[in-house]
Amino acid sequence: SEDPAGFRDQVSILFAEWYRICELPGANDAAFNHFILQLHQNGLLKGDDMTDRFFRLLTEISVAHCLSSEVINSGALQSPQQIQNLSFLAIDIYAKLVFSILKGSGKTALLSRILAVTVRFIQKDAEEKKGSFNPRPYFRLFINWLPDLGSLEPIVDGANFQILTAFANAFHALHPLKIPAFSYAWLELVSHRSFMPKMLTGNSQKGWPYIQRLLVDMFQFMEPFLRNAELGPPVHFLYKGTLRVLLVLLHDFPEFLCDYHFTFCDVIPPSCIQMRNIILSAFPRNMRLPDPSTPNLKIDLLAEINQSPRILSEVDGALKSKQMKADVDEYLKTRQQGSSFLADLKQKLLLPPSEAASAGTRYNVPLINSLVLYVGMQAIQQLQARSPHAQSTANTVTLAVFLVGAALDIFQTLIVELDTEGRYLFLNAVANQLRYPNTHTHYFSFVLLYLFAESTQEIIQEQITRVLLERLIVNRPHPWGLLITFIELIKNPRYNFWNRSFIRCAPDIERLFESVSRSCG
Amino acid sequence: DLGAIGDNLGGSSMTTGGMHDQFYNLQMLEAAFYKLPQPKDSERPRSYTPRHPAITPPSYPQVQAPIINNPALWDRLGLETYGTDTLFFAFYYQPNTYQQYLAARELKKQSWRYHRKYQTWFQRHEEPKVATDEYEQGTYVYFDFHVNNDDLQHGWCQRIKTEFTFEYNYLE
Amino acid sequence: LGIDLTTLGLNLNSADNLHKTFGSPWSDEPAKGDPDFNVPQCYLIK
Repeated sequence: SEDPAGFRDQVSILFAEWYRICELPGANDAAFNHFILQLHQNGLLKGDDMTDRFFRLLTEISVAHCLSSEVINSGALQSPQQIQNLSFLAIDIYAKLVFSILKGSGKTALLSRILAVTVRFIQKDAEEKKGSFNPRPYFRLFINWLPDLGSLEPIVDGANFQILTAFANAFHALHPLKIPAFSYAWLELVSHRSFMPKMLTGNSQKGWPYIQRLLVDMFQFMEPFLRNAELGPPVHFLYKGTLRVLLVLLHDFPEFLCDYHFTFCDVIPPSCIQMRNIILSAFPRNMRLPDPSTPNLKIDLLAEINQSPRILSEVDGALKSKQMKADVDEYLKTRQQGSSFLADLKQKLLLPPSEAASAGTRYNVPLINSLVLYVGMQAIQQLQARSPHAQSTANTVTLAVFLVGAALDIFQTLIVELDTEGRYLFLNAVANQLRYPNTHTHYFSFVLLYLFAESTQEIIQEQITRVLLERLIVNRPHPWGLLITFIELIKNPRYNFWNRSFIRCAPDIERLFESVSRSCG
Repeated sequence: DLGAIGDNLGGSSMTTGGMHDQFYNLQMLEAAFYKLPQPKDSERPRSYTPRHPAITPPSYPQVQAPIINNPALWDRLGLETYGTDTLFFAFYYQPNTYQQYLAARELKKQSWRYHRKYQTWFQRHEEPKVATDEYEQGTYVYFDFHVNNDDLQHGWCQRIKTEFTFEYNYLE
Repeated sequence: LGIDLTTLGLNLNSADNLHKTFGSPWSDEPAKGDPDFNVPQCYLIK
């Protein structure tokens, strides 16, 4: 509904008054507080509809002022690359007003309200302006707020965290799939040193799910564009920026990447091997990884190999959403030979044709990922249940027990029944568990090697090799469990690797394997 | 509402899943590519405006030398040999600046502790007589400003305070 | 084959946290200007 008559003028007069106070030399808190008291007395800060109108108009005035400064420059011939000089004076003054209001009140509810007004304003502006939307005024607004508000004295316990989550929710409401024209500014704000690290430090990791959700927002936006090997300059620029953010996370917060690897692998396309390797290479900072090329390395003697990794993602989410979990549990428990469970499996992993086109694959990749990891986790649990005393490692539980089991039936059915694409996605789901030393790495490494040894079709052995190799020939980093598995495959005569014809299927492939065998010692 | 991640990752994660189609998204991204945030968009001048600027002859430097914000300088000034006056000067006369922050850090390294309520730095003169989870009690040195009414002498000094209770919730 | 990630301007062997000087996803320079520090309110003597 329309603003009350004259309200807009009233707000711009107040804003001009605030600007004058700020520009006074040696302006002090008393003048600020007096002005803010007036706003309270005018009923503008109650947190009601008038409050929303007040801040929306202030946003409009300060953004318009900022963009009007751009108009002046456009007289000069403007090549797209030429950077507009914008004046952020009004934006900074407005940001300071919000900060001054909140500093005194300590009420995060008002901040949430102001952020909601700001988000709606940006969404509307982006929808109206489309290609001519300019994200920079809004970027500057948040750049003002994040360091100041994010470090406000916690007047009430946990106030800081509430402020940070208010920003996290605002960023989620502005994510690239909603406002693609805000994508670059958005990633810079989400990864800002006054925000992301604070969300990932302290507060007993309560901030982790928010950052995970924001990263998923980023990956989901890029996913369709990253399926192609060739990226246009805008996408490549965004991709490189995301790599930088992931490297900061890998270096400073590896446990965060470890614990959410499953979710991230769902939204990173299989073709983004290096980006996925960054996530899979993360390992807890207190862990020391033995060099994979150590001769006769006995990984099942490593203490960590018996510890299950922490997984914060909802592993069985996709299984549940497709009503498959009960059938899987039933089969794992009873291993009913007669049941049609195994026979129907492949069909259930396919996407409806209507979704296949936009998904870029005929298969439901998150469902395959969920099935593989969930089944593996159940198998590991069964193993640990059978030999609680020795904290199961494969060499304490006879290999036979380990390898037979319902889980292996499922994996063997998939590896034989699926077509090349399906098998590739299945093997990817398995290879995504080859990370730092833990029970999953151990188990899925066995599964891959077992499927290689037991399969009668060379195409399967070739595809297993390919899935491992394509993750190794990309630039570093390479996950520890991946190296361990590949070295075992090429060194252990049980797999008869060097007599497989496919390693000589072309001269450059032959050379590739020779160089690999040299580098793996 | 965080649990929704699992749901919207169901079948649809491989599609754009968003409000617009891929072509629109790419178009908007390309438009944004020419309006990237610039480094100066993030620079916020932490201009230090002295409250009571001392008027100095124009021949004096009119802005602070950049080295004053170099942590290495304050590591050196924090050495015992240089005493604490410089640190206290920076702390009390350069409010809300990086050097104030660095000076405070050096004072802390020398086991000075800032009392939020008295806005004064205290240092144990000897082991406290009483120490509980909430407070400690004993004799302390503290850095204070004093005014001598008779001879109008005034200035900063260090004093001894016996039987002082330092409540930890006032410890910054 | 991906890219050589050491060319992105981040010192991956640094003993310190990278996020303190992380300037932006678009630049391979560490954060410039005043480092991020916050003076507690109680330091601002009334």
